[in-house]
Amino acid sequence: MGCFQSTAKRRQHPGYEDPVHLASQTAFSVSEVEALFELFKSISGSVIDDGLINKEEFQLALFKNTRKENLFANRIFDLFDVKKRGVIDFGDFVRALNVFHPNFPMEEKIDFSFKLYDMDNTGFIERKEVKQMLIALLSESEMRLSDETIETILDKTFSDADVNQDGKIDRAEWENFVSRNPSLMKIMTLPYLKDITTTFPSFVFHSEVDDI
Amino acid sequence: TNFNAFDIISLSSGFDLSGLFEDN
Repeated sequence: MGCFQSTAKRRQHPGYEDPVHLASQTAFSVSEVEALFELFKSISGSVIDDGLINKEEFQLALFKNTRKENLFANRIFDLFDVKKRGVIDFGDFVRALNVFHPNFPMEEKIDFSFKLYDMDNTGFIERKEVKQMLIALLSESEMRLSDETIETILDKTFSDADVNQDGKIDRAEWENFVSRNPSLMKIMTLPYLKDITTTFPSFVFHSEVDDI
Repeated sequence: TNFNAFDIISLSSGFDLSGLFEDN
């Protein structure tokens, strides 16, 4: 059904992987991986039709425009870009979305969120990084807070999270902190990934999958 | 304030990936 694309043509896409293999590595079914390929094709062909998602195409898909710079979307893109080539291939795309699947282990979600906030990849979430992210969010939402208020929020956050008070949050401290503040992990789960073929039928419609 | 910084940061639209699944 829909627009047919042969398996041979699909294999020409860089990073294309066998859906059965990808489904065996992830919480997605084979038909869901096939549907995700249709989505991937649409996003990866939106600016340059090279079968890879670059940062501009990622932003375009998220925000429907390419001019909206967003620190956090950039950070998510960087973590999706496992091979650090500045682009996301299909295998990376499916495995990265899998992290946000409701069935993905919480321990690994915590790990991903730690890397997300450890922007300088030092193995610690440092106060200067948290301040930078806080200021970015305030700017994004056009909220104004005095510098004194920002420092007070940082003081409170680090007095709660930085148990050994060395000025930075390590992996164990982060796990401890999110276990006491489970709402912080909400962004790491997208409930609709459990049922993408019915929640987002628009891209599935064009899939050649029969078993949905 | 009762907020911690991560509560505030997690409000960013950059974390909302639902746009990926909507029509491009």
